[in-house]
Amino acid sequence: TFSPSEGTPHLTINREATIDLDSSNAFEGPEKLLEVWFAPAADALPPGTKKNGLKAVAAETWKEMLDLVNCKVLSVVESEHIDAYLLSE
Amino acid sequence: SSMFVFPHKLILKTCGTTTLLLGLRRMLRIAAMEAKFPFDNTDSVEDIKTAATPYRVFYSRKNFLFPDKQHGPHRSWKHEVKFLDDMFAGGSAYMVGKMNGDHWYLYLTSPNTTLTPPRTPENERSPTETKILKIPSISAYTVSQRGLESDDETLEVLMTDLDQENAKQFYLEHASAVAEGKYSDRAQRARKEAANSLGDLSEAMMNSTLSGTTAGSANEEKFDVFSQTSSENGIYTPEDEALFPEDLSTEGHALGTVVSEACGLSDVYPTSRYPDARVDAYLFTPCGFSANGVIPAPDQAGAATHYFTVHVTPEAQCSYASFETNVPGRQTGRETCEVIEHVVNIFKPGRFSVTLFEAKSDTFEARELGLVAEQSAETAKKALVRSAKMEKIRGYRRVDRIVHELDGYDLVFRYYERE
Repeated sequence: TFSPSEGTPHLTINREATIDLDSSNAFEGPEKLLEVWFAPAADALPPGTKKNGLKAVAAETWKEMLDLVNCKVLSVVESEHIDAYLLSE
Repeated sequence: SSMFVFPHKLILKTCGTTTLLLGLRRMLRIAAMEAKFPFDNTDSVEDIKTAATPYRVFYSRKNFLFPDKQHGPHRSWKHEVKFLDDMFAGGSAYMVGKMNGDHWYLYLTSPNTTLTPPRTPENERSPTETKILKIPSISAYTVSQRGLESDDETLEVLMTDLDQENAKQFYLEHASAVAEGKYSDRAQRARKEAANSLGDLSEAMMNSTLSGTTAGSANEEKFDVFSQTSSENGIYTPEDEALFPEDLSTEGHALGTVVSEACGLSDVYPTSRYPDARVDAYLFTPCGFSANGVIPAPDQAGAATHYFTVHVTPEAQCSYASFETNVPGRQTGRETCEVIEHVVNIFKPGRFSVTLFEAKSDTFEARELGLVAEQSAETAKKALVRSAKMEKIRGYRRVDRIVHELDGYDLVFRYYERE
């Protein structure tokens, strides 16, 4: 259904995280939403910051933070401007 | 749960009893260590306490269904505000909506203007693209740059009391049946196409090669995509992957895609209008659904990419669904209320709230310096018409409408109940 072009986002699945995943005990839907800005816009990063800013950080590094939050990465859609992580608790 | 990483900001949205705020310090440290964002709380980046200085922080949530089951700083809004106040200066905490009903919490800090670099000529936007009021005294510093991505707007629809008959589509059992019907059709078509293109290979041989349906035999064995080929823990074996694109190779993802299309979510931002859109969806066992959408702006190379995210808990005793997007209303070719109606029609909630966060084009400082660009009558009229349309969501009665003018943003909270 997609018409892949050069800028098409790319999906990577972490199969290991999906094994034996069971959400029978999920009961609290309402989410906690945190948005942290480090600059006013993607093209206004502070001097000295890596060219791609937060997108230069490896997925493995984010996983250390997500461990503190009690989330696992199921899959990632990487694109030029956004990396979208689908997570499970 | 979902996370979105942009060059300049990170959005983390987590359900259940996750301890989101306990990850915040590590996030700030990673931003300083790995992405080299500036920090001012230690002398050296090696110091374990080093934390990048955020430009701005937003934390929000709806009231929990089971607050006493939360952990750590999430035990209460008061705990969360204290946690954030201990980390950031100048934060403000709000509660929006009924105290004795559905309400919504928001914490935000003011923009940290010490972090705003003077604009270099090459990334200066052309005057026609944004309203630029050059302030000679502040070198190359333009009002439009202050805290504003272009089209910085976030819409969130938080739904509870979902119609239970409709919510069945977010259960594995139901979705497997839908998929089975759909993929066995597709498998049949794939087989025919392969037979035609291979020419001399007869269809019978093709059937045996694909070890699927034993076509025409007395005890015809239906080509069941899931039980036939997936190993005991539900993970596909290589033979399946011929049927699914390389990256839809777990049951949860494959069924998530089936549900995303069947329930109409994929049509909120259709690939006919957003050819490079990508939806990553997952159906949990035994139920529950999550999806992220990455929506590159159509036919504007290099223009911003936007996202949407959906999380669904279908069980009757705690039913909930959320939809969030920053795709600008004017880009979709539809009114914001039409997007809301589309989403609400998918989940059929008994009650829902809508928060619309819109960056204001005239900034706080611009107003102070008396440099506010007169908002054209046309823009004001459009905003009024757009707002009026939000009052009528088919099948629902708008109960509350609460407006907050925050530093740099207008926040409009609306609450609806089924008629």
